[in-house]
Amino acid sequence: KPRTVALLNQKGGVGKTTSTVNLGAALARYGQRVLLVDLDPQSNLSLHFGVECAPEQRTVRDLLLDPECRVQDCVQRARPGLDFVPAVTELALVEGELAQLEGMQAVLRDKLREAWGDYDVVLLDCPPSLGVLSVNALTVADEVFVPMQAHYLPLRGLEKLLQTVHLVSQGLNPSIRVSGILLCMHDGSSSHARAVIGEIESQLAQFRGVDVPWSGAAVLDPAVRRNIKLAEAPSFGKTIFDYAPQCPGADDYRRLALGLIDRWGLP
Amino acid sequence: KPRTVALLNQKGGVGKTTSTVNLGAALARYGQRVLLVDLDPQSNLSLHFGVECAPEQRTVRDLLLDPECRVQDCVQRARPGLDFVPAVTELALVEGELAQLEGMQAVLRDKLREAWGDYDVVLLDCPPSLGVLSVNALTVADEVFVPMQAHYLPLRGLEKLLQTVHLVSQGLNPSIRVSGILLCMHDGSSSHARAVIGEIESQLAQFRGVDVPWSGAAVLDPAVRRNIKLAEAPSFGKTIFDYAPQCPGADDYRRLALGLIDRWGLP
Ligand SMILES: Nc1ncnc2c1ncn2[C@@H]1O[C@H](COP(=O)(O)OP(=O)(O)OP(=O)(O)O)[C@@H](O)[C@H]1O
Ligand SMILES: Nc1ncnc2c1ncn2[C@@H]1O[C@H](COP(=O)(O)OP(=O)(O)OP(=O)(O)O)[C@@H](O)[C@H]1O
Ligand SMILES: [Mg+2]
Ligand SMILES: [Mg+2]
Repeated sequence: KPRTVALLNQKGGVGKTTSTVNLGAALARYGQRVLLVDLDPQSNLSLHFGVECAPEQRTVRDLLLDPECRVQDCVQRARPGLDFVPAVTELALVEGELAQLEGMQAVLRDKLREAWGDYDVVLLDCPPSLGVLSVNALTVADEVFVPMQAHYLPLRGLEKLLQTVHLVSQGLNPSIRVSGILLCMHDGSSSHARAVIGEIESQLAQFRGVDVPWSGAAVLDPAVRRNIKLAEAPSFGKTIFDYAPQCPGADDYRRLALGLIDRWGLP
Repeated sequence: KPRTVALLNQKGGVGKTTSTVNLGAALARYGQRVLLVDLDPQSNLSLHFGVECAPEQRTVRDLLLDPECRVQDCVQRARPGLDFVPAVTELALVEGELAQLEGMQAVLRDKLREAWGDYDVVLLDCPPSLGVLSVNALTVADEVFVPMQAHYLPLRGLEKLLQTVHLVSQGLNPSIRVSGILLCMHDGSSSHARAVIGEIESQLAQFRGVDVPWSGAAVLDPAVRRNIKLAEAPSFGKTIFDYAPQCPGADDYRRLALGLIDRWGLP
């Protein structure tokens, strides 16, 4: 089974899509076979690669609703070793459509299972909510990365997110783990950010040794620093490695990727 | 009828809540009677005032689902002249619960109508989606402000947002208008931001004189500059005027409020 990670935070605009694209691209540049799945009706992941879906292009909506549709039918090649399954705006209707299906939370897991042999890593870009699309991601993921800014309002959403993962771990996916908080748009010089990081670490420290999915969670290293080049790259349909390979943003995602390859024991 | 504005952008983390709170607080400091409504299950508006709802506190969920519940039953006084209706996490279930009701999009409009005499301005803080809660806001609003960062990915969501407002203007609320784009977390020195503003203005210019709800829309002046004090204030349950009244963020929201009082011809 490929290492499967959900990038999830119901707080909006925290860096989920930017991290999915650039972490995925960094892992692919280090030789891993990577699949990205866009689960957000805004289709920002697809836009990041400059892809507007042609009418006959199959998307994640077909994958979830059409029993005959397989991952291989939807996959697009973005870069060497980097594939993705695009989303469409109509994905927003899927919550209602899936609700009629038996076992609607496990549809994505069953579909991805067929493609396990083709990939080493799968990254799931979640929408800014904890609805059925995000639950589908949690049902198939081995681990969760929580992209967030070290600000107060995003911090407050963390409890609710952890509760949702806990619920999924008690039924749909007992082995899911929250491995880390991925700090994005980070400004290391800000005392507010340092205070929020202190609060995150003390919240996590309370659960060491307790039987919860986030007992081993920590703030991932390095933080991804704020860097306008990361916001510019998608307007050219490029990853940060195509657009500005020497900028701090590229460095941060490269170092994160190397840390993960080491931690997962990948070749 | 009070001037009713929806702060809406389905793109997450663009400054909707920060603008609702601080624009509302600025208008109240200039003597207007202001009501803020938190329509986001994340309840960031309520958190911004340091309010965690007590179990017996009525919230916007009661307002939408309980026919007997009135605005006056839910309102909390935040500052002199500044009231708000809090949200709760269970608001996320409202989409399913409202769906059974006849005329589910107009529930908020009918409830707010009773309180029209008490307020000069009503600001609606929307969740990062275009579902039934946001449609309820569009059904009662006179105008829409679109908070956004001058980045590429948020720009791409604008078309979809305008389409949704258009749909509402063709049935539920023919008089709704998109008055402006409220630039938040703005970095005036960035050439990327200037390029995106140019793109917004040229997209809007194409519709001058055309019969669409955004034919008169423009980028609002001033932009709200990026300023860490705006992100710090909510951790103390304060508006920017309590926390750092002389900072650039306070100046920007004061100037926006004065411009609106002038434009709306308020006392
Ligand atoms: N490290 C960074 N430095 C500067 N800008 C960034 C950085 N990371 C992301 N951005 C920009 O911030 C905005 C939000 O990022 P992104 O879209 O990745 O967040 P998201 O969590 O996926 O949002 P949503 O909740 O809407 O899906 C985008 O305009 C993006 O280009
Ligand atoms: N001008 C600004 N300068 C610096 N930080 C800001 C500014 N405006 C907002 N923020 C911070 O950016 C983050 C996102 O802002 P906010 O929560 O207001 O956005 P939102 O659009 O309401 O998000 P959501 O889509 O989750 O409801 C918050 O941490 C907030 O404190
Ligand atoms: Mg995203
Ligand atoms: Mg908000």
